[in-house]
Amino acid sequence: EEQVLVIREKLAELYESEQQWSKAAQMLSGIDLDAGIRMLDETYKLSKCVQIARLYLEDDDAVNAEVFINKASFLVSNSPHEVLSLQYKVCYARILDLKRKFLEAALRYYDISQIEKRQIEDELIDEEALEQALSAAVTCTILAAAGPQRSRVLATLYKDERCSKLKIYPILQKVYLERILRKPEIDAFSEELKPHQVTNIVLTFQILFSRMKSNFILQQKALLPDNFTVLDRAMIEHNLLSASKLYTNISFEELGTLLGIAPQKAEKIASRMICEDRMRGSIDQVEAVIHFEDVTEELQQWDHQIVSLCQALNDVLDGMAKKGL
Amino acid sequence: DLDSIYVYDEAAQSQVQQDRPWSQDPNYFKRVKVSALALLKMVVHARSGGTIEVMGLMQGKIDGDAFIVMDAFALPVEGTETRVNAQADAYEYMVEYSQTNKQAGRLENVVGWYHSHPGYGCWLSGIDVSTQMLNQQYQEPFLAIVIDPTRTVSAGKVEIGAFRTYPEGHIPPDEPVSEYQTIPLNKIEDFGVHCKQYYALDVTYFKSSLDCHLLDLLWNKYWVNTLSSSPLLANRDYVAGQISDLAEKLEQAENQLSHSRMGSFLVAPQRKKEEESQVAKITRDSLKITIEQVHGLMSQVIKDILFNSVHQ
Amino acid sequence: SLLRQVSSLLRRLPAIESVKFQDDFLMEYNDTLLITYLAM
Repeated sequence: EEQVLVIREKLAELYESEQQWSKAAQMLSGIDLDAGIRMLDETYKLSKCVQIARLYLEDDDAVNAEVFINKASFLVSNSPHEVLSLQYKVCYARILDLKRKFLEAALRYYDISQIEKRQIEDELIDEEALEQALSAAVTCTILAAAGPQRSRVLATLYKDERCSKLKIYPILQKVYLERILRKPEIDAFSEELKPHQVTNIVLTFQILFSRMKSNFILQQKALLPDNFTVLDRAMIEHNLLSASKLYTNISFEELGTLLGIAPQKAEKIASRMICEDRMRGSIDQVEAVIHFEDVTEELQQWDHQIVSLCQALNDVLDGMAKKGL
Repeated sequence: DLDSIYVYDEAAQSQVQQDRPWSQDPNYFKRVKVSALALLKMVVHARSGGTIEVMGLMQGKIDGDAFIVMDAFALPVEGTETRVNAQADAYEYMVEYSQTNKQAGRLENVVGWYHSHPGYGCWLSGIDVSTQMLNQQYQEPFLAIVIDPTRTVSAGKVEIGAFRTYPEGHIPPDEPVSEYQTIPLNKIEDFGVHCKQYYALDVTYFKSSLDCHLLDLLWNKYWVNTLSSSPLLANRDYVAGQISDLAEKLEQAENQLSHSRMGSFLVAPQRKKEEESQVAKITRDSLKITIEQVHGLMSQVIKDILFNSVHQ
Repeated sequence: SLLRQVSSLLRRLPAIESVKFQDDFLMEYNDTLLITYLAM
């Protein structure tokens, strides 16, 4: 067993140096971590599981990576090694990201971005890495399916003053305030999603990202069955929700123009969101019109209208006072 | 002189601690002055608890027979009427908070605790009385304040009560009748048994010159809140609870009356008087609920005329 | 600009105008009158 283990580790090292990530991972996964004659200590097991998961992730192989991260999750809570638990967290976030569980991934990226220490054991962690993790959290939240949970995470990110320094902040602000995103803004955001090599943050989480060649968010450009990317879908749903706050009703012709898609497509997405109870409304297919419903009670809406009326009146009075009228 | 009350005279306070005038007279303390800041913090904290009782501590000083409450802070516990001495969970927090405060130059000591009674009025329950007696035994001078955030919203003014308990076995002189308040049926037992073990202090408020300036600015916006609030809407659950409580009381009174009707010629005049006062109380409660409802409706009608009757 | 603000302010009146609002408003109105009647 001992000799086999040494050979496997050596071979894995060689595969890794040649960037044959999955081969390296397979080589290491041949090590019998559970039974075996020798009792391996928990830390060794944990480090192997995380290393194998990380190697699989280099090839965006979330399925195999998840197998080893799940094994690691039984060991990580008792591990005193912060570096290992940090690696575990990052790998777990990436797996969720790859599996398009964007909201859970966002929460984990956000958790990672809040690391206070700048030195963990002998590894340096600097602002840029944390900023990247924060940016990934914002990206994943924006891509997550619109709904109350996403709104809560958006609120948390929007109130985090670090986000205002991110390039992605203008998008975050519009998404949080439920404003409609225009095509140029979506394209700019799409640029943001360009496969930015994770290695450009290698200076920071040495142990965590240094060999993650693929980008954080490659899969967000992946095409869905209906030939839309994840990004397109997220943006359209967001704009649809924003439109439902602005309009009482709208024809699918108009809605299609507003969203930049065909009217049939708009109707399909709207009907799915209504079925999933992520938007309130009804569709009149004969007239090809969607009627949005606002959950707030009429009487409460009335009070909101009165507040804005009074504010407008107050502004007029302030304006008159300023002009000495 | 508006701000002189905010000056803390450590020597004078230690003198008071030594003299302990309150130990001679169970009714020594008669007044409470609460700062605008402390009041706002306590009410906001009480409202944040919703229907859960919350609790916190108050910092301040003594001035003659008055407590001066300068500030308040929430305790990380949820006080509930079934939890004995919920603040025990927070002793460590309290000690640390007080020490950190002193390091930050805030010299006021803790002079009492506050907690909320959401929807059932300001008085001390059995558990509150035992908690306060414990505090008055070991942490004098100590005050108990109760806030009802739900009634605060419906009545449009802060429902607050300040209390001190009597020592064990003390027979208090006859109490001046305190302001009438509705006690829900499921709490009447608790209220009745202990209401002679404590007395209420007179609560007044004070504010600093800065508070005056800030509150004036807020006052400019206050008219928007008044015009855009709907008491009928905001208090639905509470009103429904009050009406159901009223119905239970009516039923109870009716049962008692029907019993006594059997032997009506036997019932002692005293008993008859008692039943009348019970029914009179119920009438009063229903009057109070109705008046608040009519007020709410009046504001809705005024808003309707003001904002909905003008057409292009 | 003031006149424009005043004009936009007036254009916002009535604050709300919908069948649903009328229903809710009258429902609330009747509820309160009922409570008053029962109290009487």
